[in-house]
Amino acid sequence: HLHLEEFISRIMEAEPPEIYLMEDMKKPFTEASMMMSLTNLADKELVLMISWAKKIPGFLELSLADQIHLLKCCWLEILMLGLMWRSVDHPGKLIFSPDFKLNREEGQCVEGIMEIFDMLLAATSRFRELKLRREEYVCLKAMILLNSSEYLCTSSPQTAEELESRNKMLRLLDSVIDALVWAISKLGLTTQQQTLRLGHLTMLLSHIRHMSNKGMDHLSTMKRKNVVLVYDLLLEMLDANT
Amino acid sequence: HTKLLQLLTTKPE
Repeated sequence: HLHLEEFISRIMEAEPPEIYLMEDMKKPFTEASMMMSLTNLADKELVLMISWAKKIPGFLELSLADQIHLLKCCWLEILMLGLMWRSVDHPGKLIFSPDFKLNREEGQCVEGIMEIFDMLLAATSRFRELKLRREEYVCLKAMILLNSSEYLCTSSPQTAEELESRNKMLRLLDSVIDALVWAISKLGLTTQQQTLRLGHLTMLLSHIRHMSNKGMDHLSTMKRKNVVLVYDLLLEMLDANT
Repeated sequence: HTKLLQLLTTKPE
């Protein structure tokens, strides 16, 4: 039951450090080389994402099964929101990392990826129009972590432990929503403008879910066609969704 | 043990 200000500063502190791909980029890209760079980066980011989730106040108090379930559901949405945040001040570019920046045309070499790049660029422009603030961004990311639809809408807890974990998760979601409302209230807007902003920001979450679903299909197709070798943590996270 | 489980259950340094 942390004060909102403290809650928000804890999730700000949980932010992962900047990550570099650290590969010799050979341009022009081939389908295989671009997919390899993208998956290598994703694999590194996933390790940091797990440390990030553990620092969200209350996350480690959920049952281990729920922690696993939530991360397996949302990982690509979280990666995509992070990508959009890094790209928000660079119109027309996707800043995967400081040493791995792509424009939409470069997506041409990977079958089916330009469509996803375009969606990411469009959603990034929307965040640019809205002038997304860092405090809002960290709240949205935590909301994505806790917003598994399977979890909230389809599973009914069977045991006392499951029920307790679900209740904790809902309380945690309350805290994150309160924190987002609080962050918006600091912007000097009228009450009506604050309500509209909350609506616009949260509606973007459905676009992020949609892009994540498209991205997941794309990655599993690339894996099936042996364009890229998916291994380790990324494989585990992908398999959970296919 | 999966890698995700392993990363979740290791104590932060």
